[in-house]
Amino acid sequence: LDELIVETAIRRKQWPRKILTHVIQAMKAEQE
Amino acid sequence: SLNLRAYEAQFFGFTPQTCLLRVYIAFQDYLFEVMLVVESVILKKLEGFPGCKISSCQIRKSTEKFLLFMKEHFDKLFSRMEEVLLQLVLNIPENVLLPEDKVHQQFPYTKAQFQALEEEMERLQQQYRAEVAGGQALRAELEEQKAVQAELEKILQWFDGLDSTCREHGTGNFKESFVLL
Amino acid sequence: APGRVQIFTTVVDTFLEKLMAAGSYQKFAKCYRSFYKLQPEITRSIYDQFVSQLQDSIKEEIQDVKDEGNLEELFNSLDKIVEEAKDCKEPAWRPSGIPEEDVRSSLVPYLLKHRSYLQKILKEKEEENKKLAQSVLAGRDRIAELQQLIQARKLAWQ
Repeated sequence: LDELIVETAIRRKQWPRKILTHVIQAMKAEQE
Repeated sequence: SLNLRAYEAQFFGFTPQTCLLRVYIAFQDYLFEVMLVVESVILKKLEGFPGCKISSCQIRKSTEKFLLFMKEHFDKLFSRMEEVLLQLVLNIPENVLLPEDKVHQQFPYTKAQFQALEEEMERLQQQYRAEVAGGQALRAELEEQKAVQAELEKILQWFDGLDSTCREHGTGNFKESFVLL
Repeated sequence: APGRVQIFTTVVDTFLEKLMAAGSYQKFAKCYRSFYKLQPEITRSIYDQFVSQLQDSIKEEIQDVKDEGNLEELFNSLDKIVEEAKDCKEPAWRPSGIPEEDVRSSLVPYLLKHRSYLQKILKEKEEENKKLAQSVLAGRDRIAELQQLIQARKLAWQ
């Protein structure tokens, strides 16, 4: 349980940034 | 505990429970280790008194008695310490938002608002594409107009040429002009 | 208010103090009564060693935990974050447990930026097309004018 909590918390912290990177790339490509 | 303290884990990178469990086990190990050292020192000292009647079994019983007593107090004190640390140190007050989540405070978008924003962007994109197409059509017509105007101007020049030819030769009536032409 | 580092240290020290107060020399001597009767001085020095050894081990352990978990830095930065939030009385946002929901807000600032970019280029394109449309209309008028001129010339000749 503990590892799951830490794993989930780390994803909550890091993944929005990762997803954002792809979204921003997609937007830039669209703009180009 | 009911409260998984996932938000604290997001900040600390470990759950408060783990941290305190780690401390508890370490402290407990030290307590046991030190007790064993105490016991071995006493037994060593007793070797210096061959005549005395204190057996190692008795010493072991004393050790267990003292350890039991210490362990009880240890657990009581540790759970109080745990309570304080969970409350005052290893906790994130409910009014506090971590920096990486600030965006939720600045843009608390509901699903509907988010969808509306996406639809608006879709519409803008379509409008833009329409404008681009419109612009291309307008440019195409401008090109066409250039050609048509050039043609029409050529015809007008032709008429001008016609007139000036007649003027140059000063012909009066039509028949002569026609022959000239 | 004392920071988290200070509270942590104080709480651990208090824990130690109380633990040692509970495991007093009297208690120790009472448990090891037979040995205490035989050698009271040695009992005292063994007890003193027991206390200092236990305290040192626990203090060392705490320092290890602090170093391992980088606790001091984390505690100080959490103090700062809490201090900055002192004016917010409302309960702050917390992860909903639905990733799709939680990631949305992170995207919004970029979508808004993209939206204003789209609005900008659409406006530029509209203005550009307005000018183009004016030139097309002017061109059409010009062509109509030329056609009329030609028509007039043609009629004159006819």
